[in-house]
Amino acid sequence: CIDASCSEPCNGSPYCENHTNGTNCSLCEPITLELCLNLPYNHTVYPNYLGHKTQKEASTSWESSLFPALVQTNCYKYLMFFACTILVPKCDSESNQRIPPCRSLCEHSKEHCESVLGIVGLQWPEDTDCSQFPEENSANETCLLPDEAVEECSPSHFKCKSGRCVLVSRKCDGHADCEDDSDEKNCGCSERGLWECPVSKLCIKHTMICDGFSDCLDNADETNCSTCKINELVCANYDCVHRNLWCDGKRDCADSSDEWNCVALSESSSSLSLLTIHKHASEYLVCADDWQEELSQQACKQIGLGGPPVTQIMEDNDQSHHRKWLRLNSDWRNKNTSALQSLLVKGKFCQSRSKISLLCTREDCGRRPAARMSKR
Amino acid sequence: ILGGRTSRPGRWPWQCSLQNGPSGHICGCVLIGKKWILTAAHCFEGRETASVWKVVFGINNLDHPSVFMQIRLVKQIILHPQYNRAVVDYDVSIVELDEAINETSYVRPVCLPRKDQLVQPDTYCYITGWGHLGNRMPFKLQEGEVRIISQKQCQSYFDLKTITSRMLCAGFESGTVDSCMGDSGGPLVCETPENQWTLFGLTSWGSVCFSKVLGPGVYSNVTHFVEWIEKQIYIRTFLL
Repeated sequence: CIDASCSEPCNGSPYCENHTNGTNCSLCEPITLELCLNLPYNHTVYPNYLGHKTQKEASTSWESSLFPALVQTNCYKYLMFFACTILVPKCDSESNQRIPPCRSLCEHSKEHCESVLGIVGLQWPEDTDCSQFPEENSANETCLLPDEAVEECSPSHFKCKSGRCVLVSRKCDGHADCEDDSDEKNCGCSERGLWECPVSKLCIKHTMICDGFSDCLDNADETNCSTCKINELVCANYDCVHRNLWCDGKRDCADSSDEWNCVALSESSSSLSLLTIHKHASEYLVCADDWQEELSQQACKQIGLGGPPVTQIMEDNDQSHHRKWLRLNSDWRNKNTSALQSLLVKGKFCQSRSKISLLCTREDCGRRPAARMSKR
Repeated sequence: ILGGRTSRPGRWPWQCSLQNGPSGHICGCVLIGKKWILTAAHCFEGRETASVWKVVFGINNLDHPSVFMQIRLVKQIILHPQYNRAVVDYDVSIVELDEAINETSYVRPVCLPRKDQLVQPDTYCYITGWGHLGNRMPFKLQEGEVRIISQKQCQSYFDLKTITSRMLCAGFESGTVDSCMGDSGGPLVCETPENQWTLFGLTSWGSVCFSKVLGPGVYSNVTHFVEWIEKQIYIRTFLL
């Protein structure tokens, strides 16, 4: 900090502006570690007492898995509070310095819980030497002790009526984890602030309803999400768009769903399939008048298939006159679009009375070169 | 990859390396079309600008460029709109290359599954990548054979995390063969009876892979995302 610039991790720290030497420049930051969100303080400072330099590092550490597992054994009422004071130490807002737990809190945690760990062959975290923490009546240093209001369980735990903490994932899982079965009571979705899928009885968050992604097995969370008028169709994001705008080559739904699945191949008696276009919410055949091979290529590509395609012009023997046709727009080459549906327009009649059939091939994928052989 | 082996050049022609300026290899990726690759969304955390990335294909040894190597820049990055960085759900992204690759026997796309094509538990599949070996980072592409694990069984390994339908687990309880840091975004592929390799997973997350906590690896379930992937490519090819 001799000049205006600072080296990491002091960059941006107000200490640098004072032209100090740039040490001890960590600042208080809000606690984001989920395990410790219910502490009686909201700000922390790093490094912590386990040597982690950031909250991200603390969240993926061995200790952040160990303590939530250990707290379930009910070995010590204030174990989670102690764990949090070393994982996310309290930050003094004036000095930006960390406030340690009191030595007695550390010693009681270790005394009650170390032996439990020993049963499963694990060791108490090496960095938690209690002598590094001050005595609670130390004259020149403050330290943390739990008070009556301290939450014994972390936000990742459910507190049994008996006071024991069990993991939230074990609540309402059909197995009693609390001695008093309290983790298996009040298990309805609404009691847990969730929405219940009508058939599967699965509980989902309210934000998952009508979000465009199916979460109930029967898609119930994605039904009745919009009320479109009779001349409108519903987009995948539940907007309503006029039928005439459907498959016109322009995006009218914000998510483009009005332009999906516009080109398709339908069943035919021959090995080739009839090219069909879904436009204005109706299905059309494609008239063969002025058809070009490059358009067949375009159709296959748009369906997600490769080429080169085989095109067959088939005479239409349907005499019912109810057949709906699309014709190639005479000006199609000048259209600045690659969507086939936008090159076709409704026509009163098809002069050739022939329709387009195609055979598209799937592009090759997932093949490895054959292994080379060598004589032994 | 932990517990894998060095793979033969050209054996996994869809594997690519996503690289970022001077840092070099950041994540794995998978070629699914001439201009399109898939990778994990978390690979772009804090680095979402397309211009800082390049994609390397047809390479086995990261330290020795081969004659089969092709390099492309990134035109656009499409992160899944539901990607949740806190719980690493919907961890998938599509990347459009600035220019199509030339298909060779060293650079070829993998097949995507159909939207109803699920890989059954206990199927043996392969993971590949240049991620950590447990004691060092490799130069040569590694491969490992892993077993698909059911969602229910997988959940039992991860008490504090929810395994969603967007995730797929593979590996072993003992963690003997597993993906690791740097493999993210790379493929989990299974061979079909027709000898075609299909992409069922993208390396996403797991326990800290060289710690005492073991268990299977968690992959983004590609089957769940096929419809979204196809629609995104369609929109960007034909409509925008």
